[in-house]
Amino acid sequence: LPLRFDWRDKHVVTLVRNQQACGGCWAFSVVGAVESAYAIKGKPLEDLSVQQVIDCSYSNYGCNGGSTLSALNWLNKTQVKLVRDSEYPFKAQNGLCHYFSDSHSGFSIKGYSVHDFSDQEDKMAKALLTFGPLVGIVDAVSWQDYLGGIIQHHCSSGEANHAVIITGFDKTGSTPYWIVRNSWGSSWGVDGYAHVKMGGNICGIADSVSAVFV
Amino acid sequence: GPGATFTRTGPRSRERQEAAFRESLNRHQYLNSLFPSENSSAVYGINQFSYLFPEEFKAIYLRSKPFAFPKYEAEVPEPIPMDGNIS
Repeated sequence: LPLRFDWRDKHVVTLVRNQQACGGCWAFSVVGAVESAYAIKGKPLEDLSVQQVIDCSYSNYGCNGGSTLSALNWLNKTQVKLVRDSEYPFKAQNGLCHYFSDSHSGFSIKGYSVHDFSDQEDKMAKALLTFGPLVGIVDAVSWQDYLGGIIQHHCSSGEANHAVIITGFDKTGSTPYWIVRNSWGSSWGVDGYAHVKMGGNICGIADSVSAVFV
Repeated sequence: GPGATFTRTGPRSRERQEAAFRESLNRHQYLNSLFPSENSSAVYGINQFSYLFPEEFKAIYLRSKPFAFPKYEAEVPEPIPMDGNIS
């Protein structure tokens, strides 16, 4: 494993987005992972539609909540092609699903994996290198007040409640940490990111980890 | 409602916002006081969420449903046959 790795350095991670007052973190994290998976395969890096997942992922509740697992399962079962954000922009509230013809260009997934990597965060780091940015679910109650630095206390692995994307890790300092992309805008945290200590399953970051295959 | 649940509670009074902000200040002081010597540790303070009580923040932003995922099991390496040639 390298001491430091961040998929942003490979220019395959889109900019931080802002879910505003919409409880759609689960959709932002899944779409972000699909965007990166395609970019890693050499496709242009571009924002895909989160609103499409919010409106159309019928086993979820849109801005009132959802699960990354249900969203990935929906994408995989229906083979829905995610369209560009410019075609189906985010509006921070639930709406009616827009359907597109099969000939309409878009980005579907070939599969996904879900694992509990708790006590195996080194394996999780290998998965990150192998598959690209990972979807994670954390307990983010204490993230309300986070300004920066490495989260290593006050963050239980109790009840996961917020979906994020893990884009890298940094083990060069005395405290190794995960580099975690959030969806609360770039003014929150470290340019929209959080740094969470590696090891010890801080915030439950290793409990529910998904990878997307395209 | 169409948006996040927060709109269901309607507009928030100024008093409520100020009370939430004061509670946030106290919380920041507590969170920052526990491990002052750890220079790389997280810092907590005023941001766009400081006008919300924790329960309001959670009701709007923390709406991902947890699921129990299968424990990751690294592939068990194939046992090398006794005669040594590896298929």
